[in-house]
Amino acid sequence: VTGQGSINSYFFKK
Amino acid sequence: LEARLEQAGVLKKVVDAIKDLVQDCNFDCNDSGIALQAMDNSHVALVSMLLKSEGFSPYRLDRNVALGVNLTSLTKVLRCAQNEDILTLKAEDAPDTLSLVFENAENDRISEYEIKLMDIDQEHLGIPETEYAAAISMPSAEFQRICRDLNQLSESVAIEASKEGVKFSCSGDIGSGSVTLRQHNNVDRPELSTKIELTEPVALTFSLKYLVNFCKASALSSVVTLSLSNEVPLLVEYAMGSGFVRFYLAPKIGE
Repeated sequence: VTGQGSINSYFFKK
Repeated sequence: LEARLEQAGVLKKVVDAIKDLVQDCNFDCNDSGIALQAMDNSHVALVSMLLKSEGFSPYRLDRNVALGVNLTSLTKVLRCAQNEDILTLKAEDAPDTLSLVFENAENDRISEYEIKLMDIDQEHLGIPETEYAAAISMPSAEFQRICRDLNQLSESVAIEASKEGVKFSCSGDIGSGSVTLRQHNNVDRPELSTKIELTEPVALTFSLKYLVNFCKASALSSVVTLSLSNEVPLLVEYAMGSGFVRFYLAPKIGE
């Protein structure tokens, strides 16, 4: 395991 | 706003469940109830909470209002309430403060507190409707135990769901470990059942630090539901009688 994804990249800004 | 909750313990548990993940956040009050959405500082996890208006009696709201609250401050005030107290939240239209009134069931003690509110410019994220490949419901205490146990060995856990069951596994400097749960139905105590709904097998890796943190919501519900699809955030949901606390966690990438 190399990295941690961030939640903003999955959900869109309103 | 005037919202009366029969059991102060409900709000205490909700705030306890999220206060280590987020510090300052808006309680958005509208006709559907009191909602909160916030990311943790590192933008790895997101918490979404709803206390439905039906859960309050009465629930009176003249216009939508966002109450910017420091959760550490709110925790201090909520510690002054007994779990069984009746809790009333009150705020003006453009409030500087939130008023909390605690009354005991015998109606011979009334405690009144106010906390200062703040302006919080918080971005709201849209969460796409997702058909998850796997949905696992299990006792929340069991999920908490698995996360704590595996966190002793490693900082991350692989969750694999297949028709055989769901496997939580980890490996670290001192060794490795895994827990596999098979579907089973407890007729007498359904809250102790493990259910696995699967449309396709899923395997994802997550940070245990966050999962252990989410498990602080275990007091809210005896059942937790994990929803997974490959390459999307894990959804960990604690349902309450009239509301929910949901946590979303971005998966580890680049295995």
